Amino acid sequence: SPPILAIVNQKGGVGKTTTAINLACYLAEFGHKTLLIDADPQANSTSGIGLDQAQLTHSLYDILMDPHTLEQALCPSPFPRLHVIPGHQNLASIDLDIGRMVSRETRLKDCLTPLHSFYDFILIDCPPAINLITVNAMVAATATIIPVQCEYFALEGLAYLTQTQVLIRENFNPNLDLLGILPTMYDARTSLNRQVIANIESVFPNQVFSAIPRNIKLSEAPSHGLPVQLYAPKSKGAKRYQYFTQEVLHRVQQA
Amino acid sequence: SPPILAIVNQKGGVGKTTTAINLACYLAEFGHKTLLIDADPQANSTSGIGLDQAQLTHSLYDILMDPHTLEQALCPSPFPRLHVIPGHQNLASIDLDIGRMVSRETRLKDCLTPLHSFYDFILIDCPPAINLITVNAMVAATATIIPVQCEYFALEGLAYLTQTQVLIRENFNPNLDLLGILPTMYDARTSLNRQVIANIESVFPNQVFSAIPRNIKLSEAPSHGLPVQLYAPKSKGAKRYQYFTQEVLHRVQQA
Ligand SMILES: Nc1ncnc2c1ncn2[C@@H]1O[C@H](COP(=O)(O)OP(=O)(O)OP(=O)(O)O)[C@@H](O)[C@H]1O
Ligand SMILES: Nc1ncnc2c1ncn2[C@@H]1O[C@H](COP(=O)(O)OP(=O)(O)OP(=O)(O)O)[C@@H](O)[C@H]1O
Ligand SMILES: [Mg+2]
Ligand SMILES: [Mg+2]
Repeated sequence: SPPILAIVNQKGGVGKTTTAINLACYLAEFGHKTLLIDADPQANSTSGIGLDQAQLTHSLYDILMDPHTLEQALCPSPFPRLHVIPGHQNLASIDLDIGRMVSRETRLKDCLTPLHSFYDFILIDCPPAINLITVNAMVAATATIIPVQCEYFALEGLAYLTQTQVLIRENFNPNLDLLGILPTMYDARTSLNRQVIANIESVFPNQVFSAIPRNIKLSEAPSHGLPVQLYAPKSKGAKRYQYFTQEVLHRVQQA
Repeated sequence: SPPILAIVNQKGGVGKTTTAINLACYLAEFGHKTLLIDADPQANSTSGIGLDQAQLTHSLYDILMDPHTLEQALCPSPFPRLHVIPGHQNLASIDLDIGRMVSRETRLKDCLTPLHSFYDFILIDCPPAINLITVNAMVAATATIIPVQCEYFALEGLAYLTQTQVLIRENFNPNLDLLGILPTMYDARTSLNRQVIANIESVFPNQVFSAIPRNIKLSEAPSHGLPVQLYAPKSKGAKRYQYFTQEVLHRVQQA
């Protein structure tokens, strides 16, 4: 199987979608065939990459309900070597819709098996919750990437998230690794950010990526439906996500 | 019934918890008996207000499963005139646990009825999702407050959220009002923020509160378990939440 990276954190607004979009686009630019799966009912990855939701007929929801719709849901993106499985608002009720099915935790993993030979990387952008969708993503994944904002509330949930990862490794997916923790919206001038990052590095030695700084170009890019590498290629935000992509490639090869 | 305000937005990290804590504490400071309900599995309102989760025996989860546990879950806060119903991680599975029950949408509303005479205000901090918990909060509420970060992704979900509110008004709660939209982490120097706020004001005329600026004291306060009015009372963040509380009081009296 290719590397399947689940971008997870139940804390909201920490940069999961921004990381998913920009990592996917840099991997594609570096020559890797990449699939980006939008597992969030908000479908921000879908719109942030320039797809028009009104034109899409299928989404991840349809695949989870009926795996035969995989081919119809898979769609090209505006960028070479990058395909997308779009998100949709109906994902909000998926816990209730698949909650009573047999092997409800492994539905996504089973759906992705036929795609392994087509892609070099598969990324999954997760919703801000530890629900059945996020569990499905972590069961299907070979590793997780955890974006964290260096503030108090973001730190609180980190212990619970890593405990969940241990449970999933023990019960469903023995190969699930933590690829790393990515500090986002980092401002080295604020002592809170410095304290939190020092705290994380002491708890997760050697598992913290170089921080992504707060950079306005990163929040402007999605309103143009572009990744930052096309919207503002010389910005600090673009350079740091390019460097992060190289760090990911390096860690994946080591694993 | 007293005003029951649900603080909602499925977009993550827009300032729901920061708004819930600081509004609750200023209402209590102004002399109003206030109940803050933490309906988020992350339980950030619970820890942000200084409660130690390890000491708590019950939470909102217990009440939704068995309304007789209301008295046990209700707890005082460190601040006069402010009580809390804590959140808990087990709320993450509530959709599955109450999803098949009769009148699953009105469980919270029914639980709160015995409390009406004790409080002048009830606030509900919601999780970043439109799930059964958020629906319960909107069914129980007399009005919603929608914090919005003035960025692209936050704008995308606003239409879906207001549509959901219309559906809830038609099917469950004819009195549900939109008290207002609160722009948060606002930086007037960035054109994206100015454009988004202008967009919101044109779509929701007369329903937009004065913006809360980005202010580091607001993100530092929860790590001390204090509302900003006690952590940094002279900060811009404190003054703007104080002014916002007065705006809320004014709008509630008008309604
Ligand atoms: N490094 C950064 N600098 C500045 N703004 C950023 C940065 N990273 C993300 N943002 C902005 O912050 C907001 C939150 O980011 P994003 O939506 O990617 O987070 P998320 O974790 O996917 O949120 P959710 O929990 O709702 O899915 C967005 O408006 C985004 O444009
Ligand atoms: N006006 C502000 N200025 C600076 N930082 C802020 C402001 N409002 C909130 N924050 C910080 O931004 C982060 C997100 O805020 P908060 O946790 O209140 O949002 P939320 O909508 O409750 O998130 P979630 O969707 O995870 O429940 C927190 O770290 C908080 O301290
Ligand atoms: Mg997202
Ligand atoms: Mg919150």
